[in-house]
Amino acid sequence: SPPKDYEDEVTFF
Amino acid sequence: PGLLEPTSTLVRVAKSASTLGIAIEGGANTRQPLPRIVTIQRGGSAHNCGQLKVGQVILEVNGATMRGREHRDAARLIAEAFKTKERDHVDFLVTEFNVAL
Repeated sequence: SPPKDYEDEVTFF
Repeated sequence: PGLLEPTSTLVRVAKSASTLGIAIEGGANTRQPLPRIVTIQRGGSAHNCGQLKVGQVILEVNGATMRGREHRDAARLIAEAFKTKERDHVDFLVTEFNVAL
């Protein structure tokens, strides 16, 4: 199954 | 020679700018189980400090482990560490190796 979209979550500070 | 021993480095980032100036990816339950630095923004405190690098994995923030924390939880901890008035710096324990020590 394709990786879940939150896999690529990026947060900028 | 042998396998390189993954070492960790404690980096103290002074709050020298209005932003920390990094971006992280990963967290528990993702293919990147510990937060990894993917961007360092010019002019931010991290860039001014000069010791953090893209690709480093963050093991601890101010002594609090990142292990087992989902992305949102890890991000909240980093944001609060930079925002709090209790300290004029943020301590990051980082490793160059993409391994969970």
